[in-house]
Amino acid sequence: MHFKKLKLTGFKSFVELTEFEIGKGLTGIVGPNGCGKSNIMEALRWAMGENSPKRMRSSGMEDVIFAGTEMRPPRNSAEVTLFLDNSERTAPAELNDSDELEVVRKIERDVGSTYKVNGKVVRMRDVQLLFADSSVGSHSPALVSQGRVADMINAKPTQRRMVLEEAA
Amino acid sequence: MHFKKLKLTGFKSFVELTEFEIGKGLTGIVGPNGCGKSNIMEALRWAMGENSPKRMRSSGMEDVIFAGTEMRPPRNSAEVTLFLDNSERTAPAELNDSDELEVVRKIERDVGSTYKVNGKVVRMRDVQLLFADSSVGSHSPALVSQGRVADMINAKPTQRRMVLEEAA
Amino acid sequence: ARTRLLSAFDTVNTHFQKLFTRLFNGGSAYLKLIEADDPLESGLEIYAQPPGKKLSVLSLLSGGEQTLTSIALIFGMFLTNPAPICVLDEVDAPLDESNVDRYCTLLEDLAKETSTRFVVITHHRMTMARMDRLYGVTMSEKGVSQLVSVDLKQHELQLEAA
Amino acid sequence: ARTRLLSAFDTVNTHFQKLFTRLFNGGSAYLKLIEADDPLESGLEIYAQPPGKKLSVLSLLSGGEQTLTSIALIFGMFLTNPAPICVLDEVDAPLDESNVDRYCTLLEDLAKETSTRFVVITHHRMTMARMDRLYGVTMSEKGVSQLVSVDLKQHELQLEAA
Ligand SMILES: Nc1ncnc2c1ncn2[C@@H]1O[C@H](COP(=O)(O)OP(=O)(O)OP(=O)(O)O)[C@@H](O)[C@H]1O
Ligand SMILES: Nc1ncnc2c1ncn2[C@@H]1O[C@H](COP(=O)(O)OP(=O)(O)OP(=O)(O)O)[C@@H](O)[C@H]1O
Ligand SMILES: [Mg+2]
Ligand SMILES: [Mg+2]
Repeated sequence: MHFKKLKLTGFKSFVELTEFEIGKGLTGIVGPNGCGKSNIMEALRWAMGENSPKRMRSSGMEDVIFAGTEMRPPRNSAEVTLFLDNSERTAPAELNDSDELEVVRKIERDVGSTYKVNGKVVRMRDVQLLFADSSVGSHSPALVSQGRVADMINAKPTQRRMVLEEAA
Repeated sequence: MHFKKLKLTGFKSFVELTEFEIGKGLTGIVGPNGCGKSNIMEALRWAMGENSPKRMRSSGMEDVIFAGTEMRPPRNSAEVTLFLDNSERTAPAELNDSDELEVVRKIERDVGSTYKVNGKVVRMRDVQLLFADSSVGSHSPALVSQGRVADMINAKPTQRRMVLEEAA
Repeated sequence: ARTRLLSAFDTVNTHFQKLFTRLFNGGSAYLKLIEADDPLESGLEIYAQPPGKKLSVLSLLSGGEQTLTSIALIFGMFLTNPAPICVLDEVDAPLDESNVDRYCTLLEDLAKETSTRFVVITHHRMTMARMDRLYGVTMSEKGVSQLVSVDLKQHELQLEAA
Repeated sequence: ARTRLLSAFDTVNTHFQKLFTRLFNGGSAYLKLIEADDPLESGLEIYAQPPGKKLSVLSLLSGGEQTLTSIALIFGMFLTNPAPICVLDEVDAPLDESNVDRYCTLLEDLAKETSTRFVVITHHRMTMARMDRLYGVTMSEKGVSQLVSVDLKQHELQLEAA
């Protein structure tokens, strides 16, 4: 399974529709402090079923919805779509009938999150399993958030062992 | 009171006698990872009477003594001298009789630390008071160690209030 | 102790607000004692509003914005009780070029406004170029540090050639 | 669970040791389970010996050495269980130029050895120049992020001119 593209609308500072292609090899993201680089990574983690607001630098999950600026009103919903290449047919059986998978997560104020895969409504659990099977997921050690290396260095030995267990 | 110069021997990776002039304005220290930049700052903090090994990235105070390399044997002692300009005569009374102050801290394995000011043996308390009077000291918020900014950001609000109290 | 903390809080807060606006070229920020009625038991929270953005607590800002805000707080405490020396160990690491520039401008201003001597450890070329003098630490013999004084002009030529 | 942890420990440790020597251009390092006889209650300690230095625990190394050692551990875990995507958010911030170079070389090697796609967020010019493609995020309208694809050649010219 390959990650091909990410589409964001109303997610944190990406209020307008934004498409991010994930090509083979090394893709760099650059830009000034506070411009939204880490938000892209959080959109990826969120679409894979992240359910802890703390890992999204938020106090509640609704903090991911565009909160407005001095010039624009806040939005009521946020949506992220993750496009996956499934031509090797490695997805779980009930989702494995096509070459491409479109995983959509949407959140609305006071309503909560809904997940869809190729247009079909699914549970959070289904999405988390889809990614766990290909050894990536919102808790994967392959997603190294800003400050995570410093946390590993300052962590107590027992906390580091727990990270090792997650990687197993 | 001005800080003029620092002299190190056998202190961490500075095994040979090293002199560091502290001029007016901005003095930069550069060099590759692991070459000894942070060790210079620790030498300054140590000479001002730091008595917590943890703040010196050590498990015991003797960890500041040159521990040897593949080519050189370990040393038995470490010594740091701090040269201060006291021409404004702001030092505490018993140390205030000259234009220049030389604060020396020396540590020997299995013996412990000794302090001298202008050749006279003094207690750790005397050295700490000398610096506290000029609102600097080994715990001063003006000494921003590597990683301290990240600690402030991740600190709980009550820990931040304690930093404010130290600055008061 | 309570009155001392409250008066230190006021002075630091005043300095912090001015320094934040200087470092961010606009916007505003303030400190607040929270979580307890007794100041000695309370917590210190930091609220910041970078230019054009909504006000939020420190934890919702980006990595670089949090660093710049913390630098404003550190210098706020420093100005409340100016020390004869200030040492900054790789404080500019998470900053982008334009924020490094503002950090250096602030250092230059503070060096002029006070008689404090600043020692700045950095890997940023821009910060190196703004120093009055530069020392290099080398480990030509593995595990043994040596301090050398660097001729600034020479250093600039080497950086350009790299 | 115990046998799974022990076998993961062995695999990660083997990868970690090789990656450490690659990143430091020499030296050696290893992991150890400490503090308890039962692996599920134990702690993971990291021992490292940069080239020419004495062996010590992670906490006695310098800031940059600790970062590079942690990167070796992170990639050690990654290689134990390769994921289709790997995202690295400003992991190179504390590194000097020669360590940034080794970090980039390792990334290039891993991208060739596996089919993993890497997304690398950075402020280091050298890292930017080693990417296969580059996206810039701007906030020309304050508080609103916009993603633009950057032409690498164009970007290099701008950096040189700066
Ligand atoms: N729900 C939201 N609505 C609008 N803006 C938001 C929301 N959540 C976060 N932001 C904005 O996103 C910005 C942070 O972006 P991000 O952390 O991605 O920056 P960055 O590019 O990673 O910067 P750095 O280089 O400093 O790490 C904050 O300044 C914040 O104002
Ligand atoms: N007692 C000691 N004897 C010999 N060497 C020591 C001693 N204590 C620490 N060191 C060495 O000093 C080095 C760390 O130096 P320091 O932390 O000053 O590096 P740095 O220049 O700040 O690097 P960075 O840019 O990565 O922060 C370590 O690699 C360690 O080997
Ligand atoms: Mg970021
Ligand atoms: Mg250092």
